[in-house]
Amino acid sequence: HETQLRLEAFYTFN
Amino acid sequence: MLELRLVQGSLLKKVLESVKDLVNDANFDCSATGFSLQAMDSSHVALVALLLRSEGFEHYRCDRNLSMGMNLNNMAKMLKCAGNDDIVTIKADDGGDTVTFMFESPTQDKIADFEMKLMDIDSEHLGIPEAEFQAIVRMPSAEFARICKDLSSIGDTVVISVTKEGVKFSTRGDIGTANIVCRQNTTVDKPEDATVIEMQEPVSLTFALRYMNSFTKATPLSNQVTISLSSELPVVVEYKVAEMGYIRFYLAPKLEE
Repeated sequence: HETQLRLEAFYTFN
Repeated sequence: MLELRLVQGSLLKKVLESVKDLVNDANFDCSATGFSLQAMDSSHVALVALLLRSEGFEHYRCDRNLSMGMNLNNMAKMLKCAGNDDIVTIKADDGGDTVTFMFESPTQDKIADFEMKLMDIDSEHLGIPEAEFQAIVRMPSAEFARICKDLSSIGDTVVISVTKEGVKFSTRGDIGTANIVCRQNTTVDKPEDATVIEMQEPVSLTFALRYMNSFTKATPLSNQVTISLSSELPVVVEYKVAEMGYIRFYLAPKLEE
């Protein structure tokens, strides 16, 4: 099965 | 005081049509650089980044940096009232709580203004560093849209793999599997029909087709789309907006458990 990653896993909030 | 006059008003109509289903509310930021937006979808899986550079406007006045919170569906409703050949002017006062869209017909015989209420939005800006991508695919945008639409009738996810053979789009579902391979093709009559694959190393990533299909609503903006891929990074799907900027969609991958 696949897990959907969120963008926060790659980028940080400014 | 902000006053932005865009002769090709249809560009703004197309931009709104391409983002309104992905993002509900967003802050449009106006600065000397241009008119921009960065917003995530509610599940924080996809992000849209828009830039319309100030040089692309016939008249661009932005006395100080301004952030305007707008409901994109409402903005799209107002822009739908502009004719495709209309000149669109966006006006706002510093500290005001409304924005005005003015539509002028090319012959100046009809002038309309629509005033929309602004809203306060907590902006969540992500810092997106410039990245080196393992593979960059440039292809006709209509072809990419067709592939995403076709595959979504078979499965929910697409595996995009770039090798020296080309770029492969694959899906699987209850009824079976599908694979579509596009090879590099630069021997075309029109440059917009070309498929160009720049590969540093092979890469393969899995994405939700629902989001990819949503991104393809930007197809009317540009004949070509650029898909930038790196393992361990969200994909970037970019459409140029005439000569004045871009709309980029970022989508976080799915991971095999």
